[in-house]
Amino acid sequence: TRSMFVETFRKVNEQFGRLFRSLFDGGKAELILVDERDVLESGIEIIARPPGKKLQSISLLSGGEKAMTAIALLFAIRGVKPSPFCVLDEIDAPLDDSNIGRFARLVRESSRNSQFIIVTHNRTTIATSDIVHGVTMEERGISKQISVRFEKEGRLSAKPEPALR
Amino acid sequence: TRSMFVETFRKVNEQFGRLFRSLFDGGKAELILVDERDVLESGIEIIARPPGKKLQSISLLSGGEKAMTAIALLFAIRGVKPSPFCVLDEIDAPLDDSNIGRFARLVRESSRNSQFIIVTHNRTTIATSDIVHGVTMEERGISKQISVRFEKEGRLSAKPEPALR
Amino acid sequence: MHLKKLELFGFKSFLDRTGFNFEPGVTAIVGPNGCGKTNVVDAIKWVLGEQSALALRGSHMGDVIFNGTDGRKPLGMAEVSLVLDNEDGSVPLDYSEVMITRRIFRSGESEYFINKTPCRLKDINELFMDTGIGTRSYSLIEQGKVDLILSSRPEDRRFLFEEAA
Amino acid sequence: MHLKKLELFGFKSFLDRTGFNFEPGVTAIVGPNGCGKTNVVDAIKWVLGEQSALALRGSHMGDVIFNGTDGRKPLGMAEVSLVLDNEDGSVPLDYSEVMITRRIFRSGESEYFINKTPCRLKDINELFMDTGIGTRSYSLIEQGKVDLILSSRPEDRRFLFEEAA
Ligand SMILES: Nc1ncnc2c1ncn2[C@@H]1O[C@H](COP(=O)(O)OP(=O)(O)OP(=O)(O)O)[C@@H](O)[C@H]1O
Ligand SMILES: Nc1ncnc2c1ncn2[C@@H]1O[C@H](COP(=O)(O)OP(=O)(O)OP(=O)(O)O)[C@@H](O)[C@H]1O
Ligand SMILES: [Mg+2]
Ligand SMILES: [Mg+2]
Repeated sequence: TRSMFVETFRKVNEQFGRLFRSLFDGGKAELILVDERDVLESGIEIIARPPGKKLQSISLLSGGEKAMTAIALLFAIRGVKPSPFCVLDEIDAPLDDSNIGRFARLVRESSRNSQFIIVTHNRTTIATSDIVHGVTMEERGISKQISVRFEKEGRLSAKPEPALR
Repeated sequence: TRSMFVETFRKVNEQFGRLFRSLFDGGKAELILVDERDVLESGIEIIARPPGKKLQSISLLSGGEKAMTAIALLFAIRGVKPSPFCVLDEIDAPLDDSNIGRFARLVRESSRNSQFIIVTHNRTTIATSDIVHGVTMEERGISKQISVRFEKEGRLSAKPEPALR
Repeated sequence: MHLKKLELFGFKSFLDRTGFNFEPGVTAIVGPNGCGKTNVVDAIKWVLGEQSALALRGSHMGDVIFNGTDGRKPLGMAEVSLVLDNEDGSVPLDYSEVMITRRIFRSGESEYFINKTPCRLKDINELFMDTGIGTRSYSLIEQGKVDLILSSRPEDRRFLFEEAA
Repeated sequence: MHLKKLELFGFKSFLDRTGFNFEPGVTAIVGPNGCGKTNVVDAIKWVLGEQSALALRGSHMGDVIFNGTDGRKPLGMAEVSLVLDNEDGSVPLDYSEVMITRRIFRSGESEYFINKTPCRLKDINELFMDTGIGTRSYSLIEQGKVDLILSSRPEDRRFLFEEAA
């Protein structure tokens, strides 16, 4: 199982580097085993350098850069061993428009192998989905599901709810 | 100083309840001293009940409801003892459009007594400001300040940057 | 293998029986702050066997039962059913659809069902063992937690890789 | 009393001398992810005397000095100046404007100035003692921290009230 872990680590590392470069349009990211001699116990260090910037501790990255780096890593792990579905609750909250577009494209791409259920307030993210379930509380405190908008071939054309931004 | 604390606590409590009702359009919120006999050491419990809903632990509130409750409390404290300026970094991130409007109105109201500096990605929040400073990185890794849009009487009329949502 | 339908009945803010249909691809769940979107995510975690009330934002499991509003009385039971498409046979049952159901009463007792037949939680875990459903923490990212993987300590990050190995 | 101007020079991603003018009322700071907005917030904390590198997302104070990009060399010094309007005399100095400046070198040594005259941090703290500047933690809410007051323990919340008392 030591070799299983090393192999998984190697594959995730390779995908992480590739996804990071794709999401950041350049730069470099990799995973480092803190203690290479003790692979089954070693912690895992994350190195990430957005394009043009100098390498620093990931703590100095911005809120949006941290989210994009975490997304690259999570999707890298998914790439190595996909699970049938993935639920994401408002993970696009810290992202600006351009990064939300990249995130949405990554989700679309990955949705060929996995089903995605995404809670979001963002119009771009919503526009890239196949089905939209609205949740409302017309009667205070009571949740109801409403208006599924559903376009199998092509994008959502209905106007988003006033509650969305 | 025991009486100073009790008096401050009472005033903050009163403003907290009022601001919460205003931000949530109803409901109820208050602060409770865990140990009333030991006012100078006692912890402070927060009770919050959005309109129509039953009272539950604040842990069960939604992301946006928690943010609005925290905003009510922070602005209540400010109301009792204002500081000359207040810096807010993306605190509108978890809010939907309707709550962002309420938050923006609260900031406008409070800005009569304090100066506000708000980092935001949101167009509504930006539209309620008096000055907008753009920060860019045309040369990668180098920050510059650009395009201050400034309208003393009335709202911002310039079109927001493409990086904003 | 993908999710087909989620049904909530008396679960948190979903007083009445409410269904969400899912398709392969991307499903967006939208709505204003506090309307119940994260409660839907909680329902998925819960029906798959979540044992920690804290992970569902409560302090005891009974917190997931609809506990009333200004206009409605609390319920005595909550129930969630999840229907999975099993056309690819990844779940070792001779059905093209598998439904798992979990019920809880005010006493705190949970009941589990596979295709409406009572079973133990253990049976559900064994059923999904090879599919990764319910066991891979990178299948569900909670609100506000996306960059937890970056801020966690190197030793604490390992488990994600171990799950993928 | 309000902020008039903030000037960054070699502070984090602000290689060149960069000024931000502030007016009473509401100032918005906008721009894409990673462009430097939170770095501006860090600069305000830092010039007011922040002693914790962690609070500035770094591991040692030298992390605030511009450390180069692909195309630029690192600097040996960072400097931030903050100009305050003192028309109302709330700062006990006979000036209508008060400028505080902080410099740091790679050695980690900080220098402080009031109106370009060298002083100690202690002098700056005493100067602002009655104004609440730099001392009231409810004057600055960091990115991602708005609901910290709700998730913190009752005993840990006290300090905000003590500051307001
Ligand atoms: N047992 C329960 N009975 C009734 N209502 C409940 C129960 N548990 C939680 N709620 C309500 O559910 C609401 C929270 O819903 P949820 O967290 O799903 O919101 P959300 O749609 O995710 O909002 P946001 O966009 O702010 O994250 C709270 O207002 C809470 O009062
Ligand atoms: N000492 C330094 N020298 C050069 N660049 C630095 C330094 N410290 C931090 N940075 C850079 O500053 C950037 C972070 O900027 P900041 O946190 O201000 O972004 P932001 O505008 O707040 O973005 P977001 O909207 O994502 O929160 C990082 O990319 C980091 O590389
Ligand atoms: Mg939510
Ligand atoms: Mg930031």
